[in-house]
Amino acid sequence: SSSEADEMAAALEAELNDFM
Amino acid sequence: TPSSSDVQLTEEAVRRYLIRKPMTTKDLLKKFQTKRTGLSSEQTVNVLAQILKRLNPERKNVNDKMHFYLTE
Repeated sequence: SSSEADEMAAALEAELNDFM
Repeated sequence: TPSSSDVQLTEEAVRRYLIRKPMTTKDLLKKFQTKRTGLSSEQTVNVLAQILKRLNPERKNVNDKMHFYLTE
């Protein structure tokens, strides 16, 4: 679902937070 | 084998996409959907994060959204 995609994108961005 | 996934989340696959065009995290996640790779959501996020950290792609904002890209 798109909400799961949103959650995954948010989790990925959180993982990359320092890097980004 | 019939049970094998048709898409693999690898550094080379991510590199190919990012050389082709700038992509957001969401664009990348769409390319490696769990139903195609056989990975869990958590595995997908972790593996993709590791790959992006290694590739260290360029970043730019398009329409207020951060996009990653690579040049050859």
